[in-house]
Amino acid sequence: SQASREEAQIATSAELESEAEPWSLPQLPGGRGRSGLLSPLFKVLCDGSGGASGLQADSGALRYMKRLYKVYATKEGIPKSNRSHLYNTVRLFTPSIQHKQASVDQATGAVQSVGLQFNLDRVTAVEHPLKSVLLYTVSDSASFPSAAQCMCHLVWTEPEPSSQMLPRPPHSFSFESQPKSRKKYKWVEVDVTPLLQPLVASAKRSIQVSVNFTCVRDQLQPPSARDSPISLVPPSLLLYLNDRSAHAYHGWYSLHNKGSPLQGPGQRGPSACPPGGGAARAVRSRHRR
Amino acid sequence: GEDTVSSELQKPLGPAAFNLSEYFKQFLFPQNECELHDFRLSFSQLKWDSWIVAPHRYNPRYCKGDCPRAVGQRYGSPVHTMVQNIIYEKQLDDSVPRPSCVPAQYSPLSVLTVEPDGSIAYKEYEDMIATKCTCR
Repeated sequence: SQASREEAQIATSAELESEAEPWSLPQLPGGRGRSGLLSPLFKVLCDGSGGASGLQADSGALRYMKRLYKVYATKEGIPKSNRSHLYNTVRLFTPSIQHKQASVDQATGAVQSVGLQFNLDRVTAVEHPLKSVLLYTVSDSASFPSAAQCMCHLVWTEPEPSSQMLPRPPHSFSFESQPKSRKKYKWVEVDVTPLLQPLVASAKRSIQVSVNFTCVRDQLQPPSARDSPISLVPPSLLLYLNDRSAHAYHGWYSLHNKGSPLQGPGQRGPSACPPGGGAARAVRSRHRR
Repeated sequence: GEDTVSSELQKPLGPAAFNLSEYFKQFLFPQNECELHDFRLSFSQLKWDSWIVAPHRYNPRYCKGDCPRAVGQRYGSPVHTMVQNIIYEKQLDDSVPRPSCVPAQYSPLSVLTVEPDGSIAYKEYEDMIATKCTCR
């Protein structure tokens, strides 16, 4: 199956990677070399100056990632063993805003067209994209209906026209808004994996997209809620990646490999998405019997 | 060790310096043997908490202690360790040290960092916490 082929590729490339990767060569942060923890560690060991300094992170983004950290790791910081996803890296990029138009349509609610640019410089060559999500942070939960039919229009605007890439048609899709948290802050995730995959996989360093996001209120809402406009912060981009290098944790590989006798060619491998995939669950129940 | 003990007993006993029970204790309960030690580190000590958001505390642990002469399976040491011990004890070559007490197994660590461009990365790193020691 595709997934098991991918696992085999990852295992062989991880071995190749470990042979080819000169550990002793320090690479300083800021360049496109290593990202995350290793470059600053090398920097400290090489010239004694401390860690990585840089831009402040967006507080909403930070709040979301802290929540994600609690879901994926124990208090001691160890990845939880009950994970079933393939990725060992999650990156959250906040956009720089190119342009913004907002208008309110009585029938469909607020319509915002926002031109966003995401700088993906930190994604390294060994990080393989698995899933891409636009993440909306809804801070004013009162004005966001708990259940609404939303429509998202995405128009890719390339930073520079490239001959190989055909102009992309606008994409629009609708979804039921399922805010992810009951607390003060809510997040709405819009899965754009099929649309973004070619761009992220082509090691594009900058992605420009114009996003229209409309929500049609649920008729059952009280009139007062229906009238108040939706305040939406431009979405961030969440990338789920699999780091194939030797120093990244591939525990899922050994976990899932332990079960490999069960996974014959006809069976699907572990899902690339968070738990909830029907097939993945089906495999587990058979295993129990 | 029997002949060692008997030869020790033949020596004249100095009343003040020699306590038999203490002497036997060092054979029964080896002191300072190779084992795992905790070391809790907080990134604020390194002034890294501005870019390492989680975990707040990190216990990498470390291995420290003497390697016994005949390590055998208790440490999961390979046979090579015993050979090195013999080379060291027979002083066949001064440059060959006694086997060292080093980590044998690790567990991974999840780290949440703020990158220099302001993006946020959750990554899982292999071999970041020592969980078992060995002599080799």
